[in-house]
Amino acid sequence: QDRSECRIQNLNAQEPSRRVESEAGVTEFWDQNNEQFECAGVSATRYIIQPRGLLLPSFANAPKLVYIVQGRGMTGLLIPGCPETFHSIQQSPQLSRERGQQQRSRDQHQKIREIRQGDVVALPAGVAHWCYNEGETPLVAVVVHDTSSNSNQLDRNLRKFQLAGRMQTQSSTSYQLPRKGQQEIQTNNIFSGFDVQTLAEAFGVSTETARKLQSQDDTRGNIVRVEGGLQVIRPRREEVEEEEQQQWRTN
Amino acid sequence: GLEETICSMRLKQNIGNPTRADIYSENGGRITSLNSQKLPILNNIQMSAERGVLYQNALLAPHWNMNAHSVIYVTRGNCRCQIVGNGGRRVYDGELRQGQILIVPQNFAVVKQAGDQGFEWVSFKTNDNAMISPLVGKTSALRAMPADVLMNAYHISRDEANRLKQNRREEMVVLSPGARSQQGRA
Repeated sequence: QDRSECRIQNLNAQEPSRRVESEAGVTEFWDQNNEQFECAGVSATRYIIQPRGLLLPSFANAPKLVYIVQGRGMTGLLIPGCPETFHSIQQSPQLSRERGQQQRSRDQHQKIREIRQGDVVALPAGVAHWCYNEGETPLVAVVVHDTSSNSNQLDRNLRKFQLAGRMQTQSSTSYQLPRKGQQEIQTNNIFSGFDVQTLAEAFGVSTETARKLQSQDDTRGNIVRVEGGLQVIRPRREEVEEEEQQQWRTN
Repeated sequence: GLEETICSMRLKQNIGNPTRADIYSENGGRITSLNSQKLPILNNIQMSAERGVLYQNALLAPHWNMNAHSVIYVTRGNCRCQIVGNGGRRVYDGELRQGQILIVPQNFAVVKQAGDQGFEWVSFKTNDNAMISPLVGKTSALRAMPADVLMNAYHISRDEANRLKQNRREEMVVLSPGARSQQGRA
């Protein structure tokens, strides 16, 4: 790092400088070119996810800490090599009814973590994740990326890589624009950079499905609304609470 | 004590021998990784290497390097290679031929498809335990997601989501050619 970046005469409280609206939420960016952020080697973002809003999966070139300011939801980290430990077993319709479960097709995926106000979530560089608001109030999360981390071998600019969706590039005029340079906002997901035929062959799907991966006609942004709520496999809340109570007694 | 530790340290390991492959597909090819788990000296230099062989028209699954840059040197054959940076910008789309070097920056997504003569390469990576995150196959990011997340993320049906997760479920990183025609027949 060039230490001259830290020759700061005055410190100022910073507000987000850019706001990007999506179908089910808002993403706000602080100006990473601000000298104070440059000195610290960090970049900050705030997500406001409306109820039933899904923050589409993405990863970045720097590790980050997320603080849940408000609300509750769930998040999934997509760690290569980790097994899909959450899975449904095909049950007889009768057993499903007895347990009050809907008949759904089978699925399996990696662990899902519930998040709520006050939680801190640590995410390594390059690990993709998604987040869903299953509460009644907006889920507000503040994220700080450590772009000066050794695990980031690119330059100090935060670079986000979307796995799905497209982000709108228009920014609200009510926010101050960056003072120098232009803060980079991704517009497309990484699939859109690949050839449709190659994608279709890689996934073994039709070119139509491959085209949908690219989200070329998707105008929902990076936070989308899930009609009917997100259905995933996870322990029922009562099971968790019962388990916790039992552990408390045995202790 | 130097002669007992540094001086006698193992400094070499062969990664060209097919029997040392870490990932092997009968129809697709193979990949052999050399990291500091296998060769501890790499911990000192913070680098690792990978040797790859793709058979005729086979694919190396779209993936990104999580913690390293990758310097690819082509040892034989040719491939079509596409690299996508942040913002979904395609930063490379071309043919790689024997003797060429291509640098893939950390986190940039890359896919390779071997030509008619197959494709062989060695990658030098700037982390002693370089890791990739594949987008297709057994350990892929898409397979790790609930089907409902895929459905809502890409506006697709449950069947399409299941196909995305499952169609290459037995394969890892090295993909055999012709899956689209198999899909069509199915």
